[in-house]
Amino acid sequence: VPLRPENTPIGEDETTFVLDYLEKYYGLSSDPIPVERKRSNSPVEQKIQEMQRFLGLKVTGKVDSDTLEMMHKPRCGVPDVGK
Amino acid sequence: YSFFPGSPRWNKHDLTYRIENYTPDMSKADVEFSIQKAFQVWSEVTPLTFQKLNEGQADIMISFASEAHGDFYPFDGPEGTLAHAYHPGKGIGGDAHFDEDETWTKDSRRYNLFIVAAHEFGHSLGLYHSNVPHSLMFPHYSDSDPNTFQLHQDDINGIQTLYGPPLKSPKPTRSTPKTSAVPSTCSPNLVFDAVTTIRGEMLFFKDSHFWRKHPQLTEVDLNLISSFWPFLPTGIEAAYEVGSKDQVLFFKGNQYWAINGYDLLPRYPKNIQTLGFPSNVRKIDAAVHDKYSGQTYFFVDDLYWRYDEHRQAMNPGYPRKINSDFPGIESKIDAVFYHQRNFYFFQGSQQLQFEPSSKRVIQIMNSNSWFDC
Repeated sequence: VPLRPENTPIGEDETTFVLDYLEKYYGLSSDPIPVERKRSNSPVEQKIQEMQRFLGLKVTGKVDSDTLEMMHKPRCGVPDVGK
Repeated sequence: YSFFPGSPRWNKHDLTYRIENYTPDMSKADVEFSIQKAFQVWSEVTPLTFQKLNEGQADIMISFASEAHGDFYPFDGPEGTLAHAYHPGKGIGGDAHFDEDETWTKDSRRYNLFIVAAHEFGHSLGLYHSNVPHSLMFPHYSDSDPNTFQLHQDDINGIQTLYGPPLKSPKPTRSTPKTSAVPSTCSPNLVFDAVTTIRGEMLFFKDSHFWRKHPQLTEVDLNLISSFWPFLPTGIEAAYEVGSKDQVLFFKGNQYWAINGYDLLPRYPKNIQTLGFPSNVRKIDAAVHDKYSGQTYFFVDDLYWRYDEHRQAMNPGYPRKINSDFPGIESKIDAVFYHQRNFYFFQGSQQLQFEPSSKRVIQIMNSNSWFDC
């Protein structure tokens, strides 16, 4: 399967993977996000920024390739923030 | 570094751990050694000590499991989450779980159990994740060399905030061997504390370590005594195997321990006087069992005793002078073992092969000639 060209939107399965990761390690609430909240600086974007800040990545609030690559790295199951 | 909310920590320094089950990826001894070394990472920079229990409830229970395994955090198959652990507390508090769907190793192939366990035990002691990229408590697995592992200052600052620095005087704990300096296998001046056979292999003891050698194999394994037999002291002075009973006896001072495999036999350690030694004998220099005659020889300074394993009693007419029955063997003997109808006596860095049938020394070698240096 050819590599995805730079900055193409991530697929459905990756979206699920990203949301799982943020729930598991950054305390993203698993409650459905009200649509109007999506337009603003949504909780997902905040959590992505929190993760990028904690792991020393460029803080963009977007799931760029570096962020996605970091999310796929093997790690400890204990969360990075929160309870 | 960071702490769990509320900064939970253990309110005692002497902690216990128990390995509830073992991954099939590694030998039991390698798992135990990796776990013991992982605790040693933390005991070396704090007042904490870690003692291994073989049954019952320990502060830190260690297990391997796949997918859902009885807590609210199922594992996720190969890769992804490797392990998790709980902060100090009762019940599941402190416990560490390792994902059995990973491949666990004792070397730098993924995933090295020692490295992951050292990280998880940081959680078991109260550390949360650190955002310092090369610290042990950084969330992601690092392919560092387990043999040159060094704790990051950030980890040390974190754990010492919880428990303080190590006690000034060296503390006698199981998990921190007195001389953890690793002896050099091919040093020409290597002097052994004790040597014995065990189930076809030879074990050469020195301080807190022993070398394991199979006569037919060239390589030799170096291990911590405590990784096989955590109940044994360091500095073993004598040891011998009674193959017919599948037992090995270890001596230090006026005590001795009998083991079967990994296990200490009930009601041990015992006092050496129970073997029939006079009360003025306070320690044994070396011991060896001759399976053909059923006799065990104990060497103390320039004398030796002979013990009948069948009658379980010392033979009358002993002690006798060593050189009267072992010409060419002068006192004091460091160690001795029996192999293919010969006695191998160790004195300093020399090894003397003694042939009982001709009652003479037939070869003199370096003590570590078995290590193929």
